Amino acid sequence: AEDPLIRQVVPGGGDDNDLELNAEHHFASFVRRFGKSYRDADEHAYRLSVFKANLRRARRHQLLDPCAEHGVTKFSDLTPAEFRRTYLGLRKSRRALLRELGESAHEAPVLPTDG
Amino acid sequence: LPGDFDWRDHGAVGPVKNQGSCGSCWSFSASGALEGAHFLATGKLEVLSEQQMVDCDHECDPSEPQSCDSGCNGGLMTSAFSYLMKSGGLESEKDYPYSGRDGQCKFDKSKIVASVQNFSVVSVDEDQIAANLVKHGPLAIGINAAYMQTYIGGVSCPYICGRHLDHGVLLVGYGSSGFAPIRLKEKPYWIIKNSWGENWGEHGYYKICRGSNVRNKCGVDSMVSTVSAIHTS
Repeated sequence: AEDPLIRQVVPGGGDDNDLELNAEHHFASFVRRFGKSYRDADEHAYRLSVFKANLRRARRHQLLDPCAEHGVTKFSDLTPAEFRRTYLGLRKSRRALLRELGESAHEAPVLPTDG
Repeated sequence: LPGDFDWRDHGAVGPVKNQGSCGSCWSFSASGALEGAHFLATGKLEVLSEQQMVDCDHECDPSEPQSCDSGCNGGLMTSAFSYLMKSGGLESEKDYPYSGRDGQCKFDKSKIVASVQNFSVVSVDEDQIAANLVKHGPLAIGINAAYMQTYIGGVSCPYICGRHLDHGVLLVGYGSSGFAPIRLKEKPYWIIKNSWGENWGEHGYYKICRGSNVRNKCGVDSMVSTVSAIHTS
């Protein structure tokens, strides 16, 4: 029933409450599914708060990226900073990249693409 | 150029791997590109070692000498190719298995199974990227991974995505018709092999849109490198 060409991409409506209510259930299922364990109750509570933030983030991503499916993944108990620090590792500044592309030593020759 | 192409259908792509809690994506991207190039050169798919690069590759970017390959703390695929040209090549995964931790270099030159002949940086042009993919095998690329933390499946095509590159992955193919319901049309996409295990994304793979009106989405076209292998026995 929703107009497929116009979608709300900012928070609003009653979905936030539903998300909060279901978050603990989703978190328990997440912990079971990915075999997560936390050292104590404080850590568990902190990870639950991060998980809730990531549910909201996944929903934002879903609105901004409607062709894909976004939701709970094995990284849902990590803050974006923890995620970057632990799982991403491309060391490259934009400046160096542009300089490198400007160098000809390793530039691939142009290939024909027609026919 | 073919309308659709996928190196997985031609046997040039190994199993999905898992880098664990270690920022070694760059080594998985580099090893995947060399696995493909070695397949093209020899007709044989060898699963290659990332741990060798994690432990032994400390090559620095010539344009930025303070930026050096540094195991779980990150690296760069083109620097890894430079290291591989200097060191002679890569051992197999079996001989130098992945531990997901920085360790002492235990490289044994007598166990090299794949060697780099040359490598190149491909221009920021989607046709050239596709042509190099088809001609030379899977390509090592950089991407902005902001949307990948929550990705489950489908063709990712965010309205807004930064182009700051922070993750190294492997481009293995492209398709012409991923359905994009919001835009009510078929949407072409790149097929990307990631290194976060099979239980992430579409069995370890990510699809991101391509095409003239969405080019360089999440910086996907801006750091592409191709490698060629020499035959070793």
